[in-house]
Amino acid sequence: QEPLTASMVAAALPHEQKQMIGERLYPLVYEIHSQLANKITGMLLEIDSSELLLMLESPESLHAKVEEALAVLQAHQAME
Amino acid sequence: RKSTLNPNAKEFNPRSFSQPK
Repeated sequence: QEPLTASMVAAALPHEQKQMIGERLYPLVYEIHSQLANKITGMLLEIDSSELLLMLESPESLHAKVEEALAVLQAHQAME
Repeated sequence: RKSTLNPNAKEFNPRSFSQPK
């Protein structure tokens, strides 16, 4: 699978852009946390596309964001 | 620092990814 580039994303329709990025992001998130991969990917997709593209290229920053999303989710669940 | 991530975000449903068994 060829890497997703900013120009590929820019060429897509606005509602397709996040889906395109999500398709790449989901398997990576799934490797880190399979049970919450759908939820965590959905949370990460609210981040700017340009930042998401950088995260796809950087396992360290992706990992940090997944951990951050998990912490936010756990804090949210604890409040309910 | 407070996270900007939203715990109420909609779940993402992949079209193409098949989950490994």
